[in-house]
Amino acid sequence: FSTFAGEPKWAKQVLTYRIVNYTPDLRPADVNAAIKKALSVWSSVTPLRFIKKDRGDADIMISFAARDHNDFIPFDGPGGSLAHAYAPGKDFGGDAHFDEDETWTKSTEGTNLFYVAAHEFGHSLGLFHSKDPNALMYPVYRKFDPSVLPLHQDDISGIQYLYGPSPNTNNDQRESTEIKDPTESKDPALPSICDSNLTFDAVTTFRGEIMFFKDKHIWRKHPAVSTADFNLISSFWPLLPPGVDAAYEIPENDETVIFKDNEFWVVRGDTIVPGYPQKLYTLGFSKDIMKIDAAFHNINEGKTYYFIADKFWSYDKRSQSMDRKSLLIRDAFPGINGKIDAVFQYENFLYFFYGKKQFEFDLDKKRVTRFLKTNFWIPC
Amino acid sequence: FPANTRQTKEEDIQLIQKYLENYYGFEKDGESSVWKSNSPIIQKLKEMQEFFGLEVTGKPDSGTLDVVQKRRCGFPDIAG
Repeated sequence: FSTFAGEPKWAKQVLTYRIVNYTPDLRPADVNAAIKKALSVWSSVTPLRFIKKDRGDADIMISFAARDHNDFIPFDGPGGSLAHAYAPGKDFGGDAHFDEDETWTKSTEGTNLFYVAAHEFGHSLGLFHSKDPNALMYPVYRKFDPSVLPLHQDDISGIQYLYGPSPNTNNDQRESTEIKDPTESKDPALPSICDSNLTFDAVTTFRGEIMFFKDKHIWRKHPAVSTADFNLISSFWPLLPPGVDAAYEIPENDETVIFKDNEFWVVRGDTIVPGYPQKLYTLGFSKDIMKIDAAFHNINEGKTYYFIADKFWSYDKRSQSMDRKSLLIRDAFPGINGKIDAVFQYENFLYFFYGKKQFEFDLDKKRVTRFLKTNFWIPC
Repeated sequence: FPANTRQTKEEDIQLIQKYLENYYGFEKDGESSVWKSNSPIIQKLKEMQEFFGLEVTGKPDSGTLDVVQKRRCGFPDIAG
């Protein structure tokens, strides 16, 4: 393997990518899947994670174009040069361009988009061409077996030279013959937003969006946008465990607090604030409290509420004190009886989730105003 | 026959030269494009043959032509 001169590489582990335009040769969903799968080839052997963006700038901008396309390397029509990508860096750095004069396919006929994209993203991450004719980073396009992970040991050695191995799988990826695309609906373990029995582990606002946690995935929904993004939690925070218990945002600090068992993490954007996780008792709980069910931060009151079974504690930011004694949930939130799964505040309402039900609670009227389905916020 | 062969040969030479420009940093100018034993283009051709594990002849032989006509990544094979 070889790297670019000066060994440029990304200084962060979570990278964003955006598909700027689409080839007419394939359905957009097939392009999305091929690109996602090509990126997961590299994330499967490194700590790197990739987040898809639908607008604005991204680290890896992906586009299709023919002939001259505003960089210094025009394409050459059908055949010959298929695509190119730039070494890590700002502006053009990391971007990948695909020659629209090729016939892009998702089979072994024509030019397979997944296979070419996996090679080009090797460049986007800092790898140069390899002389090993079996390596993915070999410059010449060859027929390949789509059921086998396209990475050769030479590629894995190269990318791990730059970024180290994946934190949660063994180094040798050659046993895994198939790349599991997290969005593949065939995977029975994937939660479905259309499931009428859907429950959530935690829900929180997050920089203007609402984040719904379920097992190892999150749905992200912006109230003003009709669609929701579906990501692996690890694509945001690789070191966060799946199946979180609770989460809440403190918008004024641009912090989101995420709980699992008797620990909690504070994140800012896609970065875990150094010094976390910390133990629950450091918040003022007694040491026998081993987990919380749900939490929200009331920005108007400056208070944070923690729910455990049918009780809650509140922490007053101003006096910096936690309630000495717990109170019954139903006393402060009439109509909300018993243990809840999740809660978040949106405008002047609270949304309590338990089981398949969601209760809207009006903070002014101090009563439940609507019964909603769990997936009310996300279009099925 | 000779005419055809000569034309094909010319096309092959053009194809290889273009390939060396695109992927091996060969910079075409009057002198350097002459195919003499130690001319720059021969050096670049040997670099390419070495990269692909071909016999390093410095000649536009069939093995070299075969590689040159294959689809590939548009990024160079040597650091620019």
